[in-house]
Amino acid sequence: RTAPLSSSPEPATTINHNSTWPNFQKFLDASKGRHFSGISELKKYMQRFGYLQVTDTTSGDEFDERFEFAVARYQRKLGLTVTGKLDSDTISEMTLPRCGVSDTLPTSNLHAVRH
Amino acid sequence: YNYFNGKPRWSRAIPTTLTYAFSPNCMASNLKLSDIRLVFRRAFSRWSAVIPVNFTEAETYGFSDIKIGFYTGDHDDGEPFDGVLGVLAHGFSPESGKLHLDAAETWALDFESEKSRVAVDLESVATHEIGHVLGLAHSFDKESVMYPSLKPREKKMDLKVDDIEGIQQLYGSNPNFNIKTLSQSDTSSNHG
Repeated sequence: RTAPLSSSPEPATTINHNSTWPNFQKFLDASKGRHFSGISELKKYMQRFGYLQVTDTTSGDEFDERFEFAVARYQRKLGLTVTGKLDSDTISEMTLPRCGVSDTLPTSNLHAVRH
Repeated sequence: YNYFNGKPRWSRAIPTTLTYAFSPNCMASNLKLSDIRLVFRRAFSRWSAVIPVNFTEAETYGFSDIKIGFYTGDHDDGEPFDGVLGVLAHGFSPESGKLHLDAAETWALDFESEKSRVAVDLESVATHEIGHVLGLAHSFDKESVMYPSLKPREKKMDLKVDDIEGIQQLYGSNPNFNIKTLSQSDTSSNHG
């Protein structure tokens, strides 16, 4: 029996590109309908880069429908296979270092010109 | 390629010259200013080769169009940096001119002399952020400079067709630019 996702150690072969988002690996294969301790951090990532609406609930650790939709949106944008699950390709992409500018640029984006 | 909302660009008449300067107080601790200047000069030249916009370094930081600085953590623009890797840098849309890099990164001029496994290529990131400062948002063409992520020790500084088409839609083409001068690798992953 495999250990719960939230407590499973990282596989020895995993290459963590990132010191800021290293814990995302523990959500590998997570999918809708379950509670994953700490997944709210991943929700914050999705919110920061424009895949999850600011008005959506982001504090909880439920992998709910809205989060599944956000994951699918991310996968579609990045040209990944759209599964709505946190598969290895998706997690690998999320752990890469990146630019801080949002990918989807909502109207309220801070990178708009401020006068 | 994609644009920011409202498709902002530097509004002055084209051709034009934009000035840039480095924050005198916010620089990378592991690099010399002369090296940083050289890297940014090359990065700006990649964009000026394809559009009728020139870039020149200003003597006075406060009066420059594009203001470049290395910052740590919260630096009062609402987008705090997060330490090693994670977010590497951000650039603001026109005509803000802000181009900020995370001072906590191990910025590399070349990977021969910088052996760190978390080293990040400064010229690649500079080229990407200049794209934002000029008005390009993220592209999801994996080979493009404007793709949002960059692996440590990876270089991606040569503009691809996607980047070039995007920026030329905003500013027009540099009359001296010839798409045929791009190497095959610059064109094959895009529209061919």
